[in-house]
Amino acid sequence: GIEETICSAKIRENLDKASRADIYNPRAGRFSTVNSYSLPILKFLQLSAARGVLYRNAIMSPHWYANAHSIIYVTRGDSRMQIVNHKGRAVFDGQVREGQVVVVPQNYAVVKQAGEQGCEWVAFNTNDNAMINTLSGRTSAIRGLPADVIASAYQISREEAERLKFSRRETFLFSGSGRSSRGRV
Amino acid sequence: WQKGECQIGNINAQEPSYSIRAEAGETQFWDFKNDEFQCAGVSILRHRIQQRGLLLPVYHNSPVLVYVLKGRGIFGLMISGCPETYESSQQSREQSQEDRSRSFRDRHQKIGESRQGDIVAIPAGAAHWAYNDGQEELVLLVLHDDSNNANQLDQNPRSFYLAGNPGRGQEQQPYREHGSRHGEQQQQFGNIFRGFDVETLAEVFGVDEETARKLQGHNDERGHLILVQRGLQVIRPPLRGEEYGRREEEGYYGGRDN
Repeated sequence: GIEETICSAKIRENLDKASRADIYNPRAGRFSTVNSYSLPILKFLQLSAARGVLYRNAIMSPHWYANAHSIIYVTRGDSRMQIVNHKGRAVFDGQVREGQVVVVPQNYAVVKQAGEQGCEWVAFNTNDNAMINTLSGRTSAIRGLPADVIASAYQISREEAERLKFSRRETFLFSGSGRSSRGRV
Repeated sequence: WQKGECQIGNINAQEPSYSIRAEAGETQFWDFKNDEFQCAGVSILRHRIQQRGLLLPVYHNSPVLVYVLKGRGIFGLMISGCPETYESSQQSREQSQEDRSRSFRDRHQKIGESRQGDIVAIPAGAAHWAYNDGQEELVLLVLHDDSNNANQLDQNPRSFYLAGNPGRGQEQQPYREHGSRHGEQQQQFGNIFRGFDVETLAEVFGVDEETARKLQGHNDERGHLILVQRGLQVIRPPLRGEEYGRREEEGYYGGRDN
């Protein structure tokens, strides 16, 4: 039965098609993932992949992968990336250009902001069902916290806590302001 | 040290080797570099949280099991993508304008209650918090399974705080000489927002830069366990006994209403 199972397993999935995007914001960009649910052979490989497109100056909100390292290769344009470790220290804050690779270790928090030409990348994740956690936006950890926990934790008013939770819904953010400061490495 | 190589000739009963104090309690750590813990691939610590003390939101690089040694509290686990199913109710028609302006509507993810004897399981990378709403100290014994397959980093336990300034205002108290090394490392810690620039934070949260700066907690000297002076206000169901009691008063079981 091998020819009916392994040999005939689907091993290809196109991630570039804009129409299959999992996250899409017409002003900011899109994000597509392929994991063992959409391509079952990845369960054997214990790997998954993602394709991201950020338009000019757009931001992908801060996030971390709970169960995977992420190896990012920029296919077009450039992006400022900030990567933060468990000590709250930026272990990377700089531009990543086309053709460059950045490794984001599991649990490290990362934020991306595209440059003037936008940014496209492909990411390989070391888990067949890599799980992303965002820090801002509709599905974020901050949004899941009670407002009073936020107010107490950050020493802000409940009104500020409410703004912090609900001001932004998106994962991909349009930024009209562009980048005012360049990263440092 | 290779996983599975547990060449231990002698096993000792272990006491905590150092502690970190914070505004609302302290956390005591066993030395994870110890041979036995390295062999088992785990690390262990104990939070002692005072009344109205809040363990700031944090996630770890490994799955965690918590046992409630003493006291009671509430906790929240933030799983990305899960809905905020605990919501304030709609304001009633009778509510005055003044009440309405005072009232605050919120919604957040599910909250759990824990008391002595409970085990709480927390997946790797899932942010969580805990609060002591009881009348006595809340003591939590916490096991990190650092060698679990879910952890793809090395076997060192790592805590990623989402708030506060875990390195500030903390006085490490080495019980043994080698414990102080870890305490000094803790002094350098900050929350993960500190690694991002203020302008980016303001942009992604849609707030002003002053609020964004507060996220970084630079001047916060309370540590990782903070005191909520007025008590924490969250949305949660009443305790079972209280719920039944109220329902009876309201006639749910009294046959007054259909």
